[in-house]
This record gives sequence, structure tokens and C-alpha cells, in this order.
Amino acid sequence: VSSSMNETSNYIPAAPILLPEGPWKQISGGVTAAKGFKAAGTYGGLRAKGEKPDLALVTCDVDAIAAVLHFCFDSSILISSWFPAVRADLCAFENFPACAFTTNVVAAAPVLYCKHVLGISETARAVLINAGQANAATGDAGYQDVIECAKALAQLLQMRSEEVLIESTGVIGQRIKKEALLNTLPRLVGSLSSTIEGADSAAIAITTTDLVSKSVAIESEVGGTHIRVGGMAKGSGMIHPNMA
Amino acid sequence: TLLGVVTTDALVATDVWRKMVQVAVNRSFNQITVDGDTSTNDTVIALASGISGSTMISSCDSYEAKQLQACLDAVMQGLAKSIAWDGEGATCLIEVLYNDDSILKLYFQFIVKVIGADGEAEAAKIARSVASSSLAAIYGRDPNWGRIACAAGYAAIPFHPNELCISLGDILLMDGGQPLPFDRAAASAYLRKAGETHGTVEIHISVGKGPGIGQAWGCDLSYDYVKINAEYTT
Repeated sequence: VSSSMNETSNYIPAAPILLPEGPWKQISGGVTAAKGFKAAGTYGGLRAKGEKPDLALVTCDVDAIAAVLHFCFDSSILISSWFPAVRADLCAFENFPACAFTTNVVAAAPVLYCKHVLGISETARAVLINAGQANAATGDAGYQDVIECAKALAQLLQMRSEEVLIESTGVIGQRIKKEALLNTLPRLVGSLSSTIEGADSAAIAITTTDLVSKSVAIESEVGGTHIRVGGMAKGSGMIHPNMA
Repeated sequence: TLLGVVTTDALVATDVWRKMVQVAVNRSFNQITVDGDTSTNDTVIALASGISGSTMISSCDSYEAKQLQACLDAVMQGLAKSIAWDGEGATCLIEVLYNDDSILKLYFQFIVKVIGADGEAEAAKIARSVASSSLAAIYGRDPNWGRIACAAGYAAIPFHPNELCISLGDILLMDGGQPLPFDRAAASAYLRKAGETHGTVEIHISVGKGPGIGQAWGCDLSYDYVKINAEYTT
């Protein structure tokens, strides 16, 4: 496991992270810096080209409260014409307090899925991210792919599938390479660790056309206790987000 | 597409955490732009494990909440800037922010604040309008104050044009709505140097005396962007 993670870090360099000044110090570890989190990134054959890792996983040892900000649209008529299977769920979603709407009325299958599960559960314990296919504009089939992947991962992690959140990035219009993804899950779960390498490999695995990986963590004191906030991100093209 | 996962071990109530994450996203990821193309997949997921041992933060108004908000803003802004810095084909990052002394800066790290506007949201809107204009002139190393003024002007935030002041780095290009004579060679050299070092372009803009602060980040538009996206086929 450690050798594969070392290989991961050889693919693209880390971005220079320009943090604003403040009462914190930058520490390493990205998404694993905060207590209770593990991460992993591995190659699952999902990318169109090359063998850079393309599947990442972030898990939390305990029920983590989740806040998800992504695309939402309120044209349920539009929804019913495209995704009859999810329509009822989305109506329930209307009660989701932290939502706002964007001008983009097309939402990818993983986005619809996240809305659905967070409409019925306030906590999450795993985020699975694939790079290579965006699973957007892929209709019912794309949505079913997401459900299958979430279910398979939940079984491996012995948690409810509603506790799994999914992000996808890559070519819009393409469904995920589901078999390759499902076959890779055991190895991905097996390589989970709370180490810096785990976080770094996940930050690389979520990239597409990025030339650098983006990962940062800080430690500060809140109410007299040391807390940590960390994160990873990807993005290089199609960047003009209106998230709420 | 922009994806993000943010984690913390702070102990915070669900509704407070959600509000914080929304505020931080609006001060970071929602203020970046590379190509004006809003993806179908942009998502930021923020998880709080609560096992740091800190006391529960159950109100957005508490001092601890403000401390955690500042940390969240910092992490998300750090990641957001690195995305704009890595814009496809970009040679330099542009960040826009105004500040209290009524100056807008447009640079690897610049600050936009709408002077005379109601607050943060208005400042942020102008900042992103300037950052998201193609600003191809930046790639062309052209100190084109007119295009920057234009982008500030179509942000749909009212300000009086006679209060507009624009400078590139510390080279003043426009003041009180009037273009000024300036050293064109020095201004172009400033832009060229930023491009060669994948470094910083700093532009200051003032449009009045308002209270709000906002910032935004973008990058210059180069031929490579077209090339990269022409080959990224479905």
C-alpha cells in the first residue's frame, strides 16, 4: 500500500497554496489533518489516458455532520421529464435548509444523488470521488450507476448507503466506468489511512486537467481548543461556479 | 469542474456548520472564474467530525463561531486561489479585492471592495465581474484600464463613474473617472514579468467610499486554453 501511495505523489506537483494571514498555522495533511478522517487515492482504470490515480475516498470514523453545496434547480417539471425516478425524492429535498439555486439547471447524477441522501440524513461518513467521467447528462442510467457505487462502497465500509456521498468529474455526457470502479473499491478501502500520503494521493486522484494538486490544512485555536480544518479541491477548466 | 472536500474536527451544530460553509464558499470558490463556464458537477462537501474535544459551537454569533469561520474561509480561499492559478493555459492568476481605504487591487492577490455599495455581496459581484471578463488584455500584457473599467461597469452594481480610480500595481491609470498619462512601457513590463513567473498582477480600483469588502480570483486567457479544450473531447 505505501509503495502505491508513493507512486501517486510522483504524478503532479502540489499547488502553491496562498493562504490569507490569520491566527492559524499551516500544517500538512489536507483532508486527513482533522481528527477522525482517513483518505486514499488509487488508479482504477477510469481515466481515458494515463495511469494517474483516478479514484479517491475520504472517510470519517464517526458520523460527521455534512454540509453540501452544489447545484440545485427548482424546475421540477424539467426534472420529471428527465429523471422520473428521482422526482419524488427531490420534492422531499425541498426542505433541505442549506440549499440555494444556481442558473445552471442541469445537475449531474452524483449531484442529484447527494441532494437525495442529504435530504434524508444529516450525517455522512464517506465521500467517493471519481475522475474521468462527469456522469452528467447521462439520464436514468447515470443515476442508477451512482446508486450502485454508493451501495457497494457502503457494504465494504459497513455503513448505510445514505452515509456515502459521491462526486464525479471528467468528460460531460459520459457515464462512469462502473465495473472498473466497483473492482477497485476493495483496494481503495484497503489503502485508507489518516496519513499525509493518504490525503495527498486523494488530492491527486480527483484531478482531471489540473497541472497541480490542491490540498491544504491549518490548525488554530477555537474556544481554547486546538482544531484543524483541511481540504482538497480540483479544478482547472469549466470554472465559474455558482454554488449554494 | 470544481470539486472540493473540506474536513474539520471542530464540534459544531449542523445548522451552524451549513451556514458557515455557505458563507465560506461565497467568499472563496464562488468568487473564482477561469472561463465563465459553470459546470454541471461543481460540489463542495464539508464534513465535521467533532472529535477535537472543543466545546460545541451552536450559534453563528459566538466568538468561537467567528474563529472557525475565519479558519474555514482561509482554507477555502487558499484552495480557490490555487484553482484559478491552475486555470487551463493560464500564465498568471488574477485576484480582485477592494479594501477599507477604497482601493481595488487586481493581482495574484488583489482585493476588491465596492466603495459606496451596500456591502460584501456588492463588492464580491464587482470583483468577480472584473476577474471573469476575458481580460485577454492581461495575456497580451496590455495595461488596458478601459476594459477593466468596462468590466466593473457591467457588474450591475451602481457606482458613479466619476469616482472610478484604477491603478496597475502602483501605476495609476485612471483617477476620478479620468484616464491619466502613465508609463506604458513600465505597465506592460509589470504584466509581462507576472506572466513569465506565473506570478501576480495587481490592479487597484476604487469606485467610492462604501463599507463592503469582496475579493475574486481569475486568470488570463491564453491560446492554450482553446487548445486544451479543443482536445478534451467527449
